[in-house]
Amino acid sequence: QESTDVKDEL
Amino acid sequence: MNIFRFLGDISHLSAIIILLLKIWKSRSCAGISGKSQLLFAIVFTTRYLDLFTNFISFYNTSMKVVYVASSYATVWMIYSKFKATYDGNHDTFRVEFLIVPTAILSFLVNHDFTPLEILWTFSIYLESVAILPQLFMVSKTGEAETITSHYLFALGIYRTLYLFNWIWRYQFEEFFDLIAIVAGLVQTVLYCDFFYLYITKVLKGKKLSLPA
Repeated sequence: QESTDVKDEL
Repeated sequence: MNIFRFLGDISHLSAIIILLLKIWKSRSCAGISGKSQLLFAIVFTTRYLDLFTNFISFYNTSMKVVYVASSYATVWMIYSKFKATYDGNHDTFRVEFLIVPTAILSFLVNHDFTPLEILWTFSIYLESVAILPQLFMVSKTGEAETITSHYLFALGIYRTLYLFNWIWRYQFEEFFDLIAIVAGLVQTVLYCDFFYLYITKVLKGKKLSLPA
């Protein structure tokens, strides 16, 4: 999963 | 969400609360680096710009609001409300040596050349070194109040726990973000010296004193 997807980490 | 990330967030939140309470209750920010707190305020501001455009969960949004609000409140207490107790003479780390290289690096190494992504990348890089002025100040004064060392321990442990969170996510979610992982490793390594002193001294009831 590319990390530019939704950033769900704080 | 996994246990490591949750414990990491709790540890981060408690560090922020410990610091807020220490300054507010003692009405003093002695031994606290205003520069590090300024850098944290920049980190949260540049990282959570999607606060209003990107709803993930109530937990995510509320934690972001708390982080941003408390970081600004801490900066305000240090540079305004209790500025008489701010120890500027020992808080002399040149933050431009942290901001400029991380800003340049965020333009060179990122996942996507868009404003939001570059700002997020900058906040990740900056967070990894944001504690340096504080650690520098502790080494300069040669000691830290016990409450300050608890603050630093909680803050250091949060990103250490996030490293386990990324191992977990790589294993079970096939997710990994190399930028966050490398920066998180750097951030954790910077605390190692302090972790050693904290565990060998503070946990034995002694005061944290660094060989100046």
